[in-house]
Amino acid sequence: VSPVILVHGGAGDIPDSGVQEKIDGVKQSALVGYKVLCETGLVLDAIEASINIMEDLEGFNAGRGSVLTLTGEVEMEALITEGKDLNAGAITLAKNIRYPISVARKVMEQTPHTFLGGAGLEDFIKKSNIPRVGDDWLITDRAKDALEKFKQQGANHTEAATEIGKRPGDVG
Amino acid sequence: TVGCVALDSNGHVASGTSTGGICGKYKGRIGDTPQLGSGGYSDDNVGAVSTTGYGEAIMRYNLAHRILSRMDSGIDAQNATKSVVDGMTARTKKTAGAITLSKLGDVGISFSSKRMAWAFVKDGELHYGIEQGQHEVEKL
Repeated sequence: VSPVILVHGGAGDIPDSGVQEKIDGVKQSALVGYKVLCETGLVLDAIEASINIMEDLEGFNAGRGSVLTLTGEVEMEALITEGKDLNAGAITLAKNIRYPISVARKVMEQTPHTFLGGAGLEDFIKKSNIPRVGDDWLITDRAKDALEKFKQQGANHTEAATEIGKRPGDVG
Repeated sequence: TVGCVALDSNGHVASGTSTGGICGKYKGRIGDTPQLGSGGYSDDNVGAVSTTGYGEAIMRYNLAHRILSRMDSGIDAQNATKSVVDGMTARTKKTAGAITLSKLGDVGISFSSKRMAWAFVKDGELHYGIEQGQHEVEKL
């Protein structure tokens, strides 16, 4: 079969001002992933390379540019799955890492577990010597502005913005 | 959210999905992205899927696994992806998107949201789009 790589950059009410940035990003991601796929023949390497591109682009909600919690923090999640043996690796509530998908892959390949989060994930990141990045890298002005807008919209509703499930933000 | 599915020349498929979640989410909220069968799934016998959209609906609907299950019953990647995404939206009133590859490299792309950016490379061509119905092609 011919190798194929297909990427998405998130679904939702993307504003007109963000359209070209999204298109440029997914094209770059697909091209980089395809090059890796052809050079290595390794499907996981291609997946990781493609997603790393978008995790570094602040116009995408992953890695740098991730949206913020109500308390202004970044909590990231990632999942990688492999069709050969139904292997998978997942992480949740990840903080201060540059490439969540790469950490999910390490969970899949270097631990007997499938899904790590919270204190266990922190421990794994430290023991694996995964480089940390600061909030100055992850948190962008756009993400701060989006949270402020979200809070202002919440203040105009009868339900408090902090109430779970009452005021979902923009979708993925 | 960002995602990727790929097929290598040996017929192996894989998927990846990565996200920052929902703006203004409650601290500790976990979405669909890291959950198997919701944010993604891969099976060499069928294909691979990565999803994006309204996480609470995607995880309750098991979006990724439903798409592969439909393909396993003989539906092609595009029709399986569209029918399941639309089915989730009809059932939950929330929007989502998904990208799918079959084990033979057939592509499925669908979203019930206003927009979803996507791109794929196959047989020397770069395909991409973001609007409903948009499909641009560039020769490499």
